[in-house]
Amino acid sequence: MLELRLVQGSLLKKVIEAIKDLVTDANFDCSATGLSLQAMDSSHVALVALLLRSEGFEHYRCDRNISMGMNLNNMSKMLKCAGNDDIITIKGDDGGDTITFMFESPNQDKISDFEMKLMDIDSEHLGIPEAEYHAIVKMPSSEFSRICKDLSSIGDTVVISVTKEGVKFTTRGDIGTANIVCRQNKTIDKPDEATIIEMNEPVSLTFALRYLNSFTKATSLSESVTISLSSDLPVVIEYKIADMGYIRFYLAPKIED
Amino acid sequence: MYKQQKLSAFFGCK
Repeated sequence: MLELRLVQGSLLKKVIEAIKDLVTDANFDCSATGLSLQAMDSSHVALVALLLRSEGFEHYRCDRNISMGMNLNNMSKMLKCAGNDDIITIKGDDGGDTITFMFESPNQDKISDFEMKLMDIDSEHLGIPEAEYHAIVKMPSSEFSRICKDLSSIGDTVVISVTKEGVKFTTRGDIGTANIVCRQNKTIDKPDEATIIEMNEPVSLTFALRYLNSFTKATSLSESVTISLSSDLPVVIEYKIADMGYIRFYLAPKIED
Repeated sequence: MYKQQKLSAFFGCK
């Protein structure tokens, strides 16, 4: 038996919209800790890891660990039928082949339920080791999104370099080159607008802008984004989900051929 | 030119 009641249903709507273009099908793993997901894109270049902790739900019942395979496009179709202020409850039975989404309007005058078919997904689960990163940049998520969008009109790849001067985003294309440097800016009264750079050593890595632009679909989930870089690891782009958990995107770098 | 690496080059299967 599974019953998860999420008062801020819009969070789940936003999470699915943020990942559905990157990942088609995924297993949602439910345990006493919370609802989690790990899935790679079809080319095995990017990975999304989601955690919604049990404490973030108003009611959380998960009698035994369960993995539910869902098509994210179908899930999105159903969740789009929920209002932004609706309370969403996810219900499932052990061993069942369907899951039910129940939507309640804030004043309880409209209650809908949508039953979705589950699917068997044979997914590869990667072991992601805890790592020390060479540099961690925290910046406004809207700023990061703007930079990725702007640079993708000029080039296909971005070089992200962190030095003590700041974080530099560089691209190159047929029409020319672009450099955007963001310096550390600790705005004390507005922490969400701050850019904070923690650097153990300088690092410079190249990434496909197409994937970074896809990750920025999570921008509305969090005011700030954290970019963790190491020269020998995929970058981690993390959006915290208020009081509940996170959505993390991992992207393997490009190397000179 | 750049070559795209895969995640499996960094992370092992669980």
